[in-house]
Amino acid sequence: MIKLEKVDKIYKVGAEDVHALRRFDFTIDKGEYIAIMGPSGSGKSTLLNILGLLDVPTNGVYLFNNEDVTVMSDARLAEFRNKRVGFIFQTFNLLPRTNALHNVELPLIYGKKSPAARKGIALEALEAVGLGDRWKHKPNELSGGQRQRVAIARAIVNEPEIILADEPTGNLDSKTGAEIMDIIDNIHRKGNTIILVTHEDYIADHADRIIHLLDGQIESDKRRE
Amino acid sequence: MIKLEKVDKIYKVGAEDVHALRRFDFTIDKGEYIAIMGPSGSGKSTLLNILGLLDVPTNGVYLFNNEDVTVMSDARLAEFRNKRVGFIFQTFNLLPRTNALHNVELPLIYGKKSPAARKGIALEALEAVGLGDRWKHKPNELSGGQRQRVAIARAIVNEPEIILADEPTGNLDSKTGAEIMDIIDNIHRKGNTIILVTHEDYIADHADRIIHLLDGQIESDKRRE
Ligand SMILES: Nc1ncnc2c1ncn2[C@@H]1O[C@H](COP(=O)(O)OP(=O)(O)OP(=O)(O)O)[C@@H](O)[C@H]1O
Ligand SMILES: Nc1ncnc2c1ncn2[C@@H]1O[C@H](COP(=O)(O)OP(=O)(O)OP(=O)(O)O)[C@@H](O)[C@H]1O
Ligand SMILES: [Mg+2]
Ligand SMILES: [Mg+2]
Repeated sequence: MIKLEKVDKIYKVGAEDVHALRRFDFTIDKGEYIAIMGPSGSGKSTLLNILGLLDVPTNGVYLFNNEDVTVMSDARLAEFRNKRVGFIFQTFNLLPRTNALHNVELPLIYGKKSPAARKGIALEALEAVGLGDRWKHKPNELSGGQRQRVAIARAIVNEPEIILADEPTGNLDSKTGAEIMDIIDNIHRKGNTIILVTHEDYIADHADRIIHLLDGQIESDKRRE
Repeated sequence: MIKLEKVDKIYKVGAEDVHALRRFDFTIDKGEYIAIMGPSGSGKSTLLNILGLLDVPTNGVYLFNNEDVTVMSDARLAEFRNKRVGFIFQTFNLLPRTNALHNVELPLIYGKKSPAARKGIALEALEAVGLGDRWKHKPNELSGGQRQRVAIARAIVNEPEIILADEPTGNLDSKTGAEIMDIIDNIHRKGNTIILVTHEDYIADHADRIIHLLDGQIESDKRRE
């Protein structure tokens, strides 16, 4: 379903080249539940950004259902980003000037639902992450873990087939983190694909397959028995 | 050394009052090593912001060395914030348009050192957190955990007496997190005061005293034997 072949990601900083991903080969089938671990700076967010079409490889190929994404039409790319993929960012990336409800509502705006239905769906997503009573708050009127949960609610509100989650429990206490993992596990049970970056073993243990990165390459790739 | 007496922090959101801290009593002596834990939204960052003079109580008193901070002169308050306290923010708060070295150099700018000495000290702080080869990168050219480490280097560069750290290892793998805890433990051994917010028990175990917050109040306050 998703295939990276010999992908390089090279950033230029001044005169220097930073190799964030190196000759990266990676295949993911529909419905898999994958955890990606590795040291700070090893390429996890870079990999997720490329998978979510938020960034492009410097070299190599990204095939989605055997189709090269670089030759997909703009309409197909937009549909992929807005409807098929839900992205939970490591630094949340909420709109600062609007409240939690509107932030969560955003992915629904291009769909066919009425404004009232959108608000109802967004409110349910906020209730699912324990923030039903915080919908009016703007991001700077929320705690760090609350902002993270708004970002999670926004990623799941469109019921996407693929969840790309970059450290979704990094700012959460263990009880709230467990509630979020219940939501993600449920999405997986419905047949969807989960790719989760985490540095916590007990979070990675929810996945069926654990991949360790080191210096922009795969160091190990193990399936659970 | 630090005393909060019957402190309330009440935010207004539209017509609603949010009680982030409620009748909060808290005493910290010089040289203590305290961990603050509690659920997402329980008031941990609010408490740290008040202790670091980045926010003011709605009611109640904050005494620093028996002096009410609200009657301190502006010069004394500035000295407290810039020289006596090092603050590691939950969301890093780096200057986006300048590189890691300049971000770390910032607290030194009001001191008496030469520009060359400031750069050398800032570079050493970046090397101490494993980022000596990333000093030219701007925040958006760094990974999440690298930005967190720049925020840590900036907080310690002035050798402050009090470190206020809001989830300093939240974006770090366990090995890098352990390296950061070594740095913080060392600062404590020199006689300084550490107040650390974390949701990880193994990080809290570095402290001598662990405080649990719930709904803006202290639920438990235990010293290690
Ligand atoms: N500027 C603000 N305006 C309104 N409410 C706020 C504001 N800042 C914080 N709050 C609310 O105050 C409560 C405490 O927030 P705080 O940031 O201290 O929590 P926290 O314990 O640090 O949580 P986390 O573990 O998620 O970082 C939260 O319920 C939050 O919604
Ligand atoms: N825009 C950029 N320009 C230059 N270098 C970059 C850029 N983005 C990332 N890097 C570098 O690429 C490497 C990989 O970054 P990435 O964000 O993928 O790491 P990560 O594994 O997510 O780390 P963390 O666990 O700290 O979040 C890092 O060394 C980083 O400094
Ligand atoms: Mg990352
Ligand atoms: Mg907080």
